[in-house]
Amino acid sequence: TETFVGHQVLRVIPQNDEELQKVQELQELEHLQLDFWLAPRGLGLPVDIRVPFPSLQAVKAHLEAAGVSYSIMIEDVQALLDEEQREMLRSSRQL
Amino acid sequence: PLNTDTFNYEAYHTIDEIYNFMDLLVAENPNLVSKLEIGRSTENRPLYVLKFSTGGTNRPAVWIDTGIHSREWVTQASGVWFAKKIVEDHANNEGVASILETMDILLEIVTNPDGFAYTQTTNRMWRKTRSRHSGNLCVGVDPNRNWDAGFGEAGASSSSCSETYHGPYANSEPEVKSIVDFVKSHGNIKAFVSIHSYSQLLLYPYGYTYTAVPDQQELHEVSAKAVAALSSLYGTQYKYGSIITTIYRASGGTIDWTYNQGIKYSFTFELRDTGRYGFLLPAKQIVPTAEETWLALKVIIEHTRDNLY
Repeated sequence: TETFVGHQVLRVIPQNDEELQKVQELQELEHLQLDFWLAPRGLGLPVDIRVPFPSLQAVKAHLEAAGVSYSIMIEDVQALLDEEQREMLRSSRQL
Repeated sequence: PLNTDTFNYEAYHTIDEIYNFMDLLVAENPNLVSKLEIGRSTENRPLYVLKFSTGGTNRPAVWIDTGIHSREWVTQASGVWFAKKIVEDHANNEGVASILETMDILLEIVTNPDGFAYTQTTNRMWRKTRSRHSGNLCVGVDPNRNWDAGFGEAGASSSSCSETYHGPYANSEPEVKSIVDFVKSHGNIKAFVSIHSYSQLLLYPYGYTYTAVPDQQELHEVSAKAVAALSSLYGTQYKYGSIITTIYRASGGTIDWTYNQGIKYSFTFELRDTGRYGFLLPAKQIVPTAEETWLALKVIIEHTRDNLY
């Protein structure tokens, strides 16, 4: 089973074309293994990116260098998955 | 013994638990619910459609599917809740009971079973099918880019490793081809709703072209009413519009194909995330999500019944 320890989901809301372009540049960087949960759609619309732990530093540096603000929507993906699994197990036991 | 009243709708379930739920629902309601197998997936899992019908022959029908993108777990879970809700409405002679006097409802809950099983055993973030096409580096095709509507045009990827890979040819995925064949053979589906998550949107065609559909105004008006009904329950805010103007260009999409088949009332939902959880919506939000979505679905279903074409 693939684990997602340390993966974070960053939310970027591009405010202008330059910021939108900086986010779209990330889509081209395949080696970062980014998973765009919400792809760039337009100005003012959230872009959600699941970032594997090894790529976190590079992605944050890329955004900060361009002055693109972001928020951390999910601090640790695996923690939410673990909770989801626990709930499923509880429910299965009930079944 | 377990029955669909004791089933836990506030939890995510495995693919087997959902298949078992379907069998229970059919067994409990033999005069209303039947289970159709419309095909087999790449890994040979059955593609089941629940048919809710009070009789007649090939009545006008409404199609609802969930789970075509396997990681969007709240959609399959909502599909389970919808199935029970239809049965309860019929028993209590309320809600969609009047619809079932003249129309059938078709519900495919696990539309991408291979991908769904894979999210439960190997990779929770898996979105696509699990097909392997010769010459491809990666596994899987995006089943919402594989339909014969603008197939292969801008708005999908030709790279097999991309999440929006359109596949080697239209309908290459048996999960898609099975629905195509079913829709064509049924011939009397009047509304088609494909349910995704997330980002709280109600969308209508097109995604592959900026050309407005001939029925744009009516679809926009129905969307406005449906979104208002949805928001009335818990205040969940939705946007609505055509795919290409509301999110981005997407080619080979489900409802573009169904609309081009003549199914005027073709819609896609992108269910809630409440801005914090994305695909990992906590299980306690399943029922509120299903309840609010159902209010919007009822608007679409009732509009279809009142405006048969």
